[in-house]
Amino acid sequence: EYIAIKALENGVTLIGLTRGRDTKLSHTEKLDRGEIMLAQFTESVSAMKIRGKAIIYTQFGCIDTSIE
Amino acid sequence: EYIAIKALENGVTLIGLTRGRDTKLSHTEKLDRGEIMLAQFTESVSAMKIRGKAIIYTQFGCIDTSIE
Amino acid sequence: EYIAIKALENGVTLIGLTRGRDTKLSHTEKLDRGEIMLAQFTESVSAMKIRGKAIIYTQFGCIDTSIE
Amino acid sequence: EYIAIKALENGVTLIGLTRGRDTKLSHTEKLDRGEIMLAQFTESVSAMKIRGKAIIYTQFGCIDTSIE
Amino acid sequence: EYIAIKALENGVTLIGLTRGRDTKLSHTEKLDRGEIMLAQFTESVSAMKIRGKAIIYTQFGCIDTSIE
Amino acid sequence: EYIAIKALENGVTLIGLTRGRDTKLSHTEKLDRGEIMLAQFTESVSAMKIRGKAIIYTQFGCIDTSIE
Amino acid sequence: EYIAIKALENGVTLIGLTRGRDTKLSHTEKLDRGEIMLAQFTESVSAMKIRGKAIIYTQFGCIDTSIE
Amino acid sequence: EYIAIKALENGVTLIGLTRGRDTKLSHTEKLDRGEIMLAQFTESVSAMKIRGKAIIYTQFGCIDTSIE
Amino acid sequence: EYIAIKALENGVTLIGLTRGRDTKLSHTEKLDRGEIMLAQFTESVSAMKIRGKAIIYTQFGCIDTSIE
Amino acid sequence: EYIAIKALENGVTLIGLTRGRDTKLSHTEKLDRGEIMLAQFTESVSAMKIRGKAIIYTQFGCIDTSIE
Amino acid sequence: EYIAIKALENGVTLIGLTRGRDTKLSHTEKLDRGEIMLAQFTESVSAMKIRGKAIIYTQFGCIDTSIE
Ligand SMILES: N[C@@H](Cc1c[nH]c2ccccc12)C(=O)O
Ligand SMILES: N[C@@H](Cc1c[nH]c2ccccc12)C(=O)O
Ligand SMILES: N[C@@H](Cc1c[nH]c2ccccc12)C(=O)O
Ligand SMILES: N[C@@H](Cc1c[nH]c2ccccc12)C(=O)O
Ligand SMILES: N[C@@H](Cc1c[nH]c2ccccc12)C(=O)O
Ligand SMILES: N[C@@H](Cc1c[nH]c2ccccc12)C(=O)O
Ligand SMILES: N[C@@H](Cc1c[nH]c2ccccc12)C(=O)O
Ligand SMILES: N[C@@H](Cc1c[nH]c2ccccc12)C(=O)O
Ligand SMILES: N[C@@H](Cc1c[nH]c2ccccc12)C(=O)O
Ligand SMILES: N[C@@H](Cc1c[nH]c2ccccc12)C(=O)O
Ligand SMILES: N[C@@H](Cc1c[nH]c2ccccc12)C(=O)O
Repeated sequence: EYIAIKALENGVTLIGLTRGRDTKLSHTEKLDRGEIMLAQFTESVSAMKIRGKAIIYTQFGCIDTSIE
Repeated sequence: EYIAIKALENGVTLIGLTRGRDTKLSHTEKLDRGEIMLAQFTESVSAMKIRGKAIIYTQFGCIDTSIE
Repeated sequence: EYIAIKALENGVTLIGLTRGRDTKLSHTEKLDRGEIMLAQFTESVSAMKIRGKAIIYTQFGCIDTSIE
Repeated sequence: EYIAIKALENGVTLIGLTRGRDTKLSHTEKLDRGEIMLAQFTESVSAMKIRGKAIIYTQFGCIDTSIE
Repeated sequence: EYIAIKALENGVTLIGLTRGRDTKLSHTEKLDRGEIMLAQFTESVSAMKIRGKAIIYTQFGCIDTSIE
Repeated sequence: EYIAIKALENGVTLIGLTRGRDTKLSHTEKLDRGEIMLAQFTESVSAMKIRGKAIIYTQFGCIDTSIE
Repeated sequence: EYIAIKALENGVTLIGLTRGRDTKLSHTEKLDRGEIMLAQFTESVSAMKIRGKAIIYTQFGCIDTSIE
Repeated sequence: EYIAIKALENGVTLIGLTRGRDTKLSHTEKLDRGEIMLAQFTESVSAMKIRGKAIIYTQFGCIDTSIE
Repeated sequence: EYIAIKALENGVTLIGLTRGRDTKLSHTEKLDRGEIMLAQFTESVSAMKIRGKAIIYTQFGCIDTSIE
Repeated sequence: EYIAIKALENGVTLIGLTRGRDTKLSHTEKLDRGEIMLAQFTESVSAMKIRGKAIIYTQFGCIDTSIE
Repeated sequence: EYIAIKALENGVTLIGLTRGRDTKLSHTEKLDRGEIMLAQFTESVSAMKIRGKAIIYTQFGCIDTSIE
């Protein structure tokens, strides 16, 4: 299982949250405008959080972070 | 199996409930407006609860928390 | 395998029934209007019962608890 | 594998029949009008019987207990 | 693998035949008009026979026991 | 893997042939008009033969024993 | 994996060829007009040959033994 | 995985090539006009060659041995 | 996984390349006009090369070796 | 699981991020205009980042790195 | 998982990159105009690079190496 993120501005953040009984920050990746990140769920990461203007590609289709 | 949540206001809450004989709070994540969270079912979490104005993306399609 | 429940009123109840030779209450979760619950079948829960005004999302499509 | 049952009247009955060489009653669940039950096939239950006015949701589609 | 049977009259019979080198009656279940039975193939039952006015739901679609 | 047979006359025959190096009769089941039989391939039966007026439901669709 | 054969005349032949380094006759089954045979590939049979006027049902669709 | 061959003339040849480091003839089967052969890939055969006027049924559809 | 090759001229070549750290010729098969070859990927062959006028049938559809 | 990248200019960068508790650079591959790279997720790489003018082919469809 | 490459000119290059912590050249294959190569991902190769005028067939569809 992987998802894709397209950053639409500088400073988009992808946060990986730890798998297990505790939920902490595993890793935070900064993305700049136009960069594309592909990230799997792994033994270390079981949840992700995205902040900033971006498009997230998932098995449910595209999800845009903007709210009009 | 993962689901996606798009927070439409500040203070949306994702609650993970524990897997096993007992059902307690495993973790509570706050989401702010425009943030997107992707969360798997895991060895620790077998049920989730969402409160606040949000769109939940599941294998059944989109579910909106608002009631018309 | 998970299902989703959208509570359309306060006090919607999701009851988990125990897996095994005996069928007892494993857990009862109260949902308030607008809350969404996602629940898997697990080693502890092999049947569920929903009471109250709600929409249940399953692999068979949406099931509404109201009668016409 | 699970099925769903929507009770259209009070006193709908879901009977679980035992898995194994013998076929006996494993559990009988009463459902009231508007209640929804989701039940898996399990190590204990390999057959089910439904009595009363209800709609059964299966992999073959909806089955209504009424006869025109 | 399960099938579903809707009894259209009283006294519909579902016969389970034994898995293994011998083929004997494992169990005979009587169904009354409007009752619905869901039955899996199991370690004990590898063939089934239905007598009486009924609709059988299978992976091939609906099969009606009546002849035009 | 199972198939379904609808007998269109009395005396339809379903023959199960043995799995293994030898091919012998494992079991012969007689079906009467309107009866429906559901039969799996098993550790004992790896081939089947149907005689008489019947409709066979398979993964390839319906096969009628009559010739034009 | 199974295939189905509908014999359109008497004396249709289904030949099973042996699995393994050698390819010999494992079993020859005669079919009469209107008979239907369902046969799996097995530990003993890894190839089959059909002679005579028949329709063979396979995962690729129907194959008729007649030429134009 | 199996394929099907319909011979359109006498003397169609199906050659099985050996699985393993060496590639030799494992078995050659002659087919006469109208005969149908169903052959699996096996522990002994990992490639096949067909000569003569025939139609080959594969997961990619029908392939005819004739040219234009 | 297998592919199919239809030779459109004499002398079409199918080359099997070795699986493992080294990539060498495992086997070269000559095909004549009208011949059809079906070849699997195996423990010995993890890549293939086709030279000459031919049509290759793959999971992506048909690929013709001719240009424009 | 693999993805494909088509570089639309010189100096497109594919960065592989390490699988495990730490997230570091595993490998950086430079691509020139017109080059195509196919890359799997592996035991070493669980996330990828692409910089530069390119088209990324994923299970969600094509993703273009340009923004307008 | 395999991909296919059709070389549209002489000297098309398929480069296999090594699986594991290091990413080096595992093998470089030259293709001439009209040649077709089918290559799997393997224990030795987890990424591939194609240079030169070619069409790459993948699970995402055809990818042409030419630009505009
Ligand atoms: N540590 C949690 C992270 C998590 C995954 N899915 C969740 C859903 C809700 C809350 C937390 C989570 C776990 O692995 O289970
Ligand atoms: N602790 C429960 C949580 C749960 C999952 N699905 C449920 C459905 C109903 C009630 C509780 C639950 C379990 O793991 O089984
Ligand atoms: N304790 C039962 C609960 C159950 C699951 N599916 C059912 C269907 C009918 C009756 C009871 C059940 C079991 O695990 O099997
Ligand atoms: N005890 C039986 C129950 C059963 C399942 N499917 C059936 C079909 C017919 C008759 C009985 C059954 C068994 O486990 O096999
Ligand atoms: N005892 C037989 C029952 C059976 C299953 N499928 C059949 C088909 C034909 C005849 C008998 C059977 C068996 O397990 O194999
Ligand atoms: N005894 C044979 C029965 C059989 C199955 N499929 C066949 C096809 C052809 C001839 C015989 C058979 C076997 O198990 O293999
Ligand atoms: N004995 C051969 C039979 C066979 C199966 N598929 C074939 C294709 C071609 C020639 C022979 C065969 C085997 O098991 O492999
Ligand atoms: N002996 C070879 C046969 C083979 C299968 N697929 C091929 C493709 C090309 C050349 C030879 C082959 C093997 O098992 O691998
Ligand atoms: N020996 C190589 C052959 C190979 C397969 N796929 C490839 C792609 C590119 C280059 C070589 C290869 C291997 O098994 O991995
Ligand atoms: N080292 C991390 C890399 C990673 C994968 N998916 C991610 C999502 C978010 C942040 C980091 C990651 C891991 O293997 O889990
Ligand atoms: N050696 C790397 C090769 C690789 C595969 N996918 C990648 C994506 C990005 C960078 C390198 C790679 C590995 O096996 O993991």
